[in-house]
Amino acid sequence: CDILWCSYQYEADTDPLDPGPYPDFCRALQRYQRCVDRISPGSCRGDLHYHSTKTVIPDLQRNYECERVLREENNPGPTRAVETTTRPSRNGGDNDSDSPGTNGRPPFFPDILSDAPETGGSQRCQYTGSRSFRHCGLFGD
Amino acid sequence: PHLRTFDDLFQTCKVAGAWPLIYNDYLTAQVTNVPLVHGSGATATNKLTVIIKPFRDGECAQRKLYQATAGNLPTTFDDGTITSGREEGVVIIEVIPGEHVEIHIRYIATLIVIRQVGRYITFAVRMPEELIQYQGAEDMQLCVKGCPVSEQIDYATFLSQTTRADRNYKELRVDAIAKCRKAKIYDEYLDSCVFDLLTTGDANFTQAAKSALTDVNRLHPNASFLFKNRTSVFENASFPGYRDIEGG
Repeated sequence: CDILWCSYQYEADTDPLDPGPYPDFCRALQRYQRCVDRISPGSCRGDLHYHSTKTVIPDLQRNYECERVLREENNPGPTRAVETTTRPSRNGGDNDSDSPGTNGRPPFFPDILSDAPETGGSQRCQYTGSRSFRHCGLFGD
Repeated sequence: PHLRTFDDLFQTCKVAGAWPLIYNDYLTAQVTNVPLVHGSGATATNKLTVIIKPFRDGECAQRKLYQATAGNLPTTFDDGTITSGREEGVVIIEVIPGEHVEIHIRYIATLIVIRQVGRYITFAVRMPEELIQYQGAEDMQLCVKGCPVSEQIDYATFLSQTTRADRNYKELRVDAIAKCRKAKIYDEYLDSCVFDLLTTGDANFTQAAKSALTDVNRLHPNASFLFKNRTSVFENASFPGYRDIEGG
């Protein structure tokens, strides 16, 4: 269950943002939702983090009126009700597929996490094996 | 350095010189550890070498070399490129200039995190279990086999010493624990932070422990269970624990 990866990316996305009905924040929620939707539910059976996240994201999107905010963002009129006064995000805030700190390079966090193939590129370079992972680290003295 | 293996063994080791962390059909990672200047016996990592091996006739990756050394954390491979393979199966990402670089290897779903903290290098990796190759009894991969027994340091015993000749030792230890706790470091990472501060006095190692904790929380598949209790080895030890040292 890769929910921690999705949550990490969401935290990185929203770290420099003020929560609220702002386009940057709503886009981060959208990314979070897409990432969670890519996870196979079977791999998260009994994982409270996963199930609560599935519930919380739509709640936040409703609370912050994200549907309207993003619609107005795409069709700006002369009387926009929502001020977009967020601090600039780490990634510039307007690239839907950027990962934290990628400086505009190709997005790879979702690629590694996702079972779904990326659009474009060769399928031959997609990992299709087991998604059971291990970690190793070395630090200090 | 302090090592968490693929099997979650946590060790403190000497391992001076060059040692392999991982070698398999896809990549090789190797560290070089040097003695610290003041003769404490401790060593730290001042060089990391990663070799990406060719995959699918160069479609996903060509052979690439990445080398980080103390004072130089490159954002490219040795040949100046930031990707490898016609389909860019490998990408280097600079997260924080001079401090944090990541190598993403798409076709094996592997992520390598390299940091420079102070004058030393830290390493973390997440890779699929099925790709880890055990090389038998002669295996030297630190990530797979851990450090040889002769290279291991019993840091718990070291930290529990109360009869050191240094009259200030106890005060130093209380101070080190306070600094590491203040940085919100816990579990074995707290112990290693205290150990490093006591052996070197270099506050950069507090940051190294904090970064390692960040990486394990991000990369370990069971991090939320791993740190459920957030206890150090001292909590259940027979020697004086942190609470005793801190006077309750």
